[in-house]
Amino acid sequence: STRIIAIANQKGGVGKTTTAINLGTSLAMNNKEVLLVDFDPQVNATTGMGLRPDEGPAIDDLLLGRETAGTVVEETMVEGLHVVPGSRALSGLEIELATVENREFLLKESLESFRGYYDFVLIDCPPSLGLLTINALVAAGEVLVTLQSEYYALEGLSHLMETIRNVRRLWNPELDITGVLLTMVDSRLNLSREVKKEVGHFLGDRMFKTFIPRNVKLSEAPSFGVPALLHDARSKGALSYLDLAREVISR
Amino acid sequence: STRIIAIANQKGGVGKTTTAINLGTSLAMNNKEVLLVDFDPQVNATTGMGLRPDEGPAIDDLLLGRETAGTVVEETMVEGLHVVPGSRALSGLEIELATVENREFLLKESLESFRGYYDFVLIDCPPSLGLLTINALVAAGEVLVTLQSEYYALEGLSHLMETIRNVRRLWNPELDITGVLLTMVDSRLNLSREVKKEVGHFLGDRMFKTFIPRNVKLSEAPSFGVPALLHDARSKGALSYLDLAREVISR
Ligand SMILES: Nc1ncnc2c1ncn2[C@@H]1O[C@H](COP(=O)(O)OP(=O)(O)OP(=O)(O)O)[C@@H](O)[C@H]1O
Ligand SMILES: Nc1ncnc2c1ncn2[C@@H]1O[C@H](COP(=O)(O)OP(=O)(O)OP(=O)(O)O)[C@@H](O)[C@H]1O
Ligand SMILES: [Mg+2]
Ligand SMILES: [Mg+2]
Repeated sequence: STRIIAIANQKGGVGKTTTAINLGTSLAMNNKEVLLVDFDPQVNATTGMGLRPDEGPAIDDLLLGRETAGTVVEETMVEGLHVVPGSRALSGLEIELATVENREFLLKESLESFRGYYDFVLIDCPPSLGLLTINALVAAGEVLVTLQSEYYALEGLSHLMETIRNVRRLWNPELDITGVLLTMVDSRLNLSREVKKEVGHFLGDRMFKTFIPRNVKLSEAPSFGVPALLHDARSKGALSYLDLAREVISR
Repeated sequence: STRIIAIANQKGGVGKTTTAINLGTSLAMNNKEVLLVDFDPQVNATTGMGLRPDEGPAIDDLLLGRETAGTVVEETMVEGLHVVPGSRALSGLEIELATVENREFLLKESLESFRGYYDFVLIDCPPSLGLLTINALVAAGEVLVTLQSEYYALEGLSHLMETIRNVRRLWNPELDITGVLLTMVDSRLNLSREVKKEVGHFLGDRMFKTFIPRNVKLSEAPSFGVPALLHDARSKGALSYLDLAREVISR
């Protein structure tokens, strides 16, 4: 069966795209078939994998029924990792879809035909709790929350959890939390250590044991259009995502 | 006359709120009367100034005509810096406003009555190019773009500039760019230095001479509900915002 995981947090810049790309790659390296869906109009997951957005069929074509599942999927340089490219046009969709009948279910319906072909489908979400992220939470069976070890990121967590509960109640009773992943952890800083302690207290075993350290190799890799595991496989950043993949597989 | 400045970038986590709070504080320390408008449903600019969101009248009340300008303004611990508190309810507004007649002008109309009372009005924007940010770009006379010295942030810049041009053409011919501010610069990293060089090349004198270094005091301050200048006035982070204020005043 196919696990569909939304990677979400409305706080901006907390490592959603970096996690989608590097967890996707690590799962593929563990012999899983993985589909990465770029559902953010910034199209960072698309360019971060070396693809050019808005050149061929993309996620908006699939959502609006202009293309079928088979025509939007692109292969990547990672064996076993495919991508549904993103599109800038997604940002206009929020307003266009506002008055459409089943607006919360469009992505869920689009992804149905991928079930059975992939072990994992990862959905990279934009930094908001608008209609795009709601669609991702309705389409997914589980949510992986990336949490930067900073004050503002911690502050937004309760709003995100409230939204997940609402989606579960209104549209998707199966929605589960895969776990909360601490990102950009700098163990030398008090702030990082304090946030880590406080979150552990508040969330307990919903936290992944793995955390992602702040590591420049993770932020350099996208400029070469490759995941960190292809940019510098021995870096702390790349290795921490391999650990995360093993933990996700065993959950 | 009152300068209305939108602090914008759809890329998440690039220092918009940190700049709104600390530039606002620095301008007030230069004897300017400043109003900070929290236009992001994450309400970080509100809590970062020690105020409690969703407790009294806020920006959504002003926008929808439920309250007047005089009743939504709150004083802060910084002399000369007032805040219009944000509201989580803003995130629902995007969908609600989708079918309203003059939906792009609602903030502009709401801020009219503040003209003449403040030297500066700073608008903290959410990480998207949706209706909220469009409203801010229509209400403002100028845009300050915060740019993190990272690859994905650089990639999104052309889309932001295109949006600014569209807003200027369609709704706000006066819209100017105050400047582009490099944030979280870590001069030890190649990536930071490379981005800085490339942006200088691409943008020339639209770049502020001042840049903001990565400095933990800037990310610690919000957990105390105070701007960095009150948390640690001698820190590199706080001092760089004083430099920025002088540069903004002289532009
Ligand atoms: N562990 C890390 N160490 C160092 N840099 C990182 C790390 N994780 C992500 N980054 C960098 O930090 C920035 C923000 O990360 P990323 O873009 O993945 O976050 P995001 O949550 O997807 O942002 P958005 O909200 O805009 O979609 C990027 O420039 C990325 O390269
Ligand atoms: N110069 C800096 N040095 C260190 N940390 C910083 C700096 N500027 C901002 N930060 C921290 O980085 C994180 C992102 O900054 P901030 O929240 O201001 O960005 P933003 O663009 O407003 O984010 P969003 O897109 O979610 O609104 C915050 O935790 C903040 O405290
Ligand atoms: Mg992203
Ligand atoms: Mg912000």
